[in-house]
Amino acid sequence: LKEKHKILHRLLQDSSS
Amino acid sequence: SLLESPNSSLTEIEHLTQNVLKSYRETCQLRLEDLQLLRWETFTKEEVGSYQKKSMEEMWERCACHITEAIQYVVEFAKRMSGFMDLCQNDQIVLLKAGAMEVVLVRMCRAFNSENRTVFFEGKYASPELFKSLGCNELINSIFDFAHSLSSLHFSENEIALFTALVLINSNRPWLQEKSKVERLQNNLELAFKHMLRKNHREGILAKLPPKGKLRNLCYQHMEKLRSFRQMYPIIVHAVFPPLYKELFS
Repeated sequence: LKEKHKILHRLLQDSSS
Repeated sequence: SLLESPNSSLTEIEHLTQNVLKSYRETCQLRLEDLQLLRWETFTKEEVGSYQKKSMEEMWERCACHITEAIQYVVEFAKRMSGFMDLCQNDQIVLLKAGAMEVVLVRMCRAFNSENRTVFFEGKYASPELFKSLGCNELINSIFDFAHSLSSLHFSENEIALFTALVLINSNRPWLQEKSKVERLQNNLELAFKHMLRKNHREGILAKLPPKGKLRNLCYQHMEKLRSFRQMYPIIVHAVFPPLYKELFS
């Protein structure tokens, strides 16, 4: 699922937002 | 601890409530006061006409961008919610993939004027006719009907905060890996929501909340319309639609 949702995964990982 | 301890104390529920309200306030995208101030600022006939003359591709792209922006705020809401980031990455993605658009639709009722059936769009309030060039009148009317029915509940900001948290944290979503952890968070959010309603003598709205299938159906209709649009304009979707929108809906 992570592979298919790279942008969502990146948004979730991004701690600066 | 909200995901692990067998029973939650009232203090824990109160902390969760405060956390959800704060997360919502920080990520609500548009301030209610601003939306209320512009409540009667509607598009002129000429402006509506000019939107109706836009090509289907341009109108779809605009709407896809607005939906994507709204969804980014929902992702941020989820990230700030106690317990959400303690779920496994698979389940975070499952819940957002299934629930982000549903939360956007619920949030939309704040930007809806039920007295003239208009919604805030690109700086003013717009009637369903403005979206004619999208080529999905039935879906647009269903979304307006939904916003109208939700508006009749006169949700407070705090009620929207907890209700949308519950729309997102739904242990019945398929493909969850740690269903019991999601269930636990959902139960605590339900307690928090009911506790707040009881405190404000608003339990009456519980029976009037939209059924879960209603939101699911609107999201399904949106994805079906996107599928038809994509068949007609595959290059447009590929080249200019926001990547997050495509990732979530196509």
